[in-house]
Amino acid sequence: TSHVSVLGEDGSAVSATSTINTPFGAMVYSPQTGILLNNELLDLCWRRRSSSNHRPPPVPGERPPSSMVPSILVNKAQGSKLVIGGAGGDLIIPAVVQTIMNKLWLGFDLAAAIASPILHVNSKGGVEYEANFSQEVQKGLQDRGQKQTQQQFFLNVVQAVSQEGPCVYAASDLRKSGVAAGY
Amino acid sequence: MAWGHRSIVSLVLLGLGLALVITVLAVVLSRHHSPCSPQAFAHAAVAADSKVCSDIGRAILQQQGSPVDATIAALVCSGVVNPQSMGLGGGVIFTIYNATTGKVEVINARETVPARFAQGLLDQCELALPLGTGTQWIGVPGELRGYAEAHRRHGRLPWAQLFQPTIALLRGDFRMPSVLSQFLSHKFLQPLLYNSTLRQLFFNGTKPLRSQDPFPWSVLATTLETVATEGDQAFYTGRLGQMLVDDIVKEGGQLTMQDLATFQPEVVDALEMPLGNYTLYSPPPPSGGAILSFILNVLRGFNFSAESVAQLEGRVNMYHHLVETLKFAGGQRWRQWDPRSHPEVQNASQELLGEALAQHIRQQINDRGDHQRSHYNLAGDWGHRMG
Repeated sequence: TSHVSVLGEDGSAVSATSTINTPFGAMVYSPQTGILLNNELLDLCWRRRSSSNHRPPPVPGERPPSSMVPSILVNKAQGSKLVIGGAGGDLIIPAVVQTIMNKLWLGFDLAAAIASPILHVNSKGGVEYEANFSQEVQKGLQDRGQKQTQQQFFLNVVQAVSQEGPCVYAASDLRKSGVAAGY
Repeated sequence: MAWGHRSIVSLVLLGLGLALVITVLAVVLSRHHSPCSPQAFAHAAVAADSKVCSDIGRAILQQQGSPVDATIAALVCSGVVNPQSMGLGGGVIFTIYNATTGKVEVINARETVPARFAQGLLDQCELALPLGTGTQWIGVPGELRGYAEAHRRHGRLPWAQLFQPTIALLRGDFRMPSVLSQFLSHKFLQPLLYNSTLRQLFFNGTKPLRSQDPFPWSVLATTLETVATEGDQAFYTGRLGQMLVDDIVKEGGQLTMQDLATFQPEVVDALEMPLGNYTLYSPPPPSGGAILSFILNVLRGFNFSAESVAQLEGRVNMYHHLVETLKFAGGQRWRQWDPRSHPEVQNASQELLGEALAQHIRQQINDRGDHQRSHYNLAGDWGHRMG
């Protein structure tokens, strides 16, 4: 998955997330067109009724559930905006949530809000910590009964552009060597 | 009396003089002291996951392209620089804010289930994890239709102009991007890639291409040139689509030209939820916007701030509430099904944005994190780690 955030001169904005789900998707290549095919139907595997493990069969034309959240936050009174989205499968939502909290509630600047290590809660309620996540906080959470789970793959990536009055800030995730551009 | 009158006049004049000096100072200082920090831009910006693609997006803006034009150009580029992450064989979701109208719309061009698919497909889930390789997992690609619809509704520059920068990139001395080369040489992925049809693109003999190796991908440049001149129709009803379908069928897939021809992106209003002084606009199911809104709505009620997390105990407390809220969100994922195919979940997401559910969840959160999974309605597995 890749995410692009754009803010134009007139204040219009676009948040767009595009996806090949898992690295290289279905790993099927079309040599005549040069196109790699995604494995989107894999996302039907997560579609279960809330109380059972039953998965209803696919329906032609159905779109599988997705963690993609290209979003735009607008504060008309202050002339502020945050154009944000992320990549990384089921890490997308926790990564975007923690970036928004860092930026809007904790007062981080945009780059720091994105760079700050995240935590993730897996489907069994176990807590997974990205490398460099505060050891003190991890200890404090364990004292409260939170169960820690090891996880080596953290492919979360967030891109965002923010407007604060006359000031425009843009940040791409250094986890994927991203660099933003503006003028 | 005269003396007193004169002194009042002088005081008034002095006051006026002072006021004038202060005003002039304020204006001069404000001119020099910009309210923006050094890394700010003055007009516009693009944030993509590579410098070259952010630069391509910015150049489109500077050619008076619309933000949608810039986004499309940056996405086309990202499909070449980070093909492990996205490309024309996938799907895209746009959330678009129009500053003139204040309207926010979502264009969902995620792939759909084809008319025919492998029998017992979902019985293969456990076996397929975590990567899901093989033609049986291929949906109907929506990417280009999504670009075309976004451009039709919000484009300013000619369609072809959005593809030129990436075509030039590919037609030039294109080298293996560093991030891509890391994925190619990853010990877990490399053998899978070598044994797939991607070997012909990414390997030199038995070795994957390394960072900065020449990376000739001229067949994709030709595809982009065809799309640039003939539009997305070349893919969805023309010879590009036919070539794609032939290649997939050759590998055992069941995609048809009919699947491509009937693919339509969906244009809907964004979900809208007040979040303090902001309004959060996000994509509705089957995307994750309702879950994102639910999490932020619950957490907003705890009023975290820089002050409240200044001490360690405050940070632990905030992350504890985040973890508990993420667990409750996991129990709500069943609401993300596609409402077009599952009428029974038609309005399930609206409840996620409501204050009643948020308040109810806040009351379920206490100082302990070791409740049973049923406390959060956490069912089976969900989501994959990659993407």
